Amino acid sequence: APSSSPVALPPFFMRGSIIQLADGELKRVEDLKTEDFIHSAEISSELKIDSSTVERIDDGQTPNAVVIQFAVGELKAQVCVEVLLEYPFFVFGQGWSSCSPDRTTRLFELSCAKLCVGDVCVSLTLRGLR
Amino acid sequence: NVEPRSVPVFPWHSLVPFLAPTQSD
Repeated sequence: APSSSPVALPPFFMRGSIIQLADGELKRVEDLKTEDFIHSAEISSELKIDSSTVERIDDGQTPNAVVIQFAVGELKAQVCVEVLLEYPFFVFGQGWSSCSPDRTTRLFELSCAKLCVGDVCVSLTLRGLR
Repeated sequence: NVEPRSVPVFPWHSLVPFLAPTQSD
């Protein structure tokens, strides 16, 4: 079970937020591409991109929350996170996706696809962790 | 084309969930 309650959506998901890539380039959050994450992780000494596949999406403990179960990395380690419906994840080759694209668009003006079971999300782990 | 001075700049990794499969299961 998830260990903590969902956190409020942080400000950097608001459309127009300025994001700095690992090479110093600045982009708006809505303009980020899969390659930006991959390239940034490649030149990071500490962080590694993992593929995290959505395996289940269940209701959370509060009305606006969901519990998402991911299979992380090559070993498909099971990780659950509880987040707000509007929390966006970046899906490989697709872009921002959330469990409630309407809410994400309304609250943050960030265009989203619907996050579905089987989607493969960008996630991070520390290099060297096993 | 992007003015960084008067607006906050967030690091790219802030946007990515940190899913570390190292917790006890």
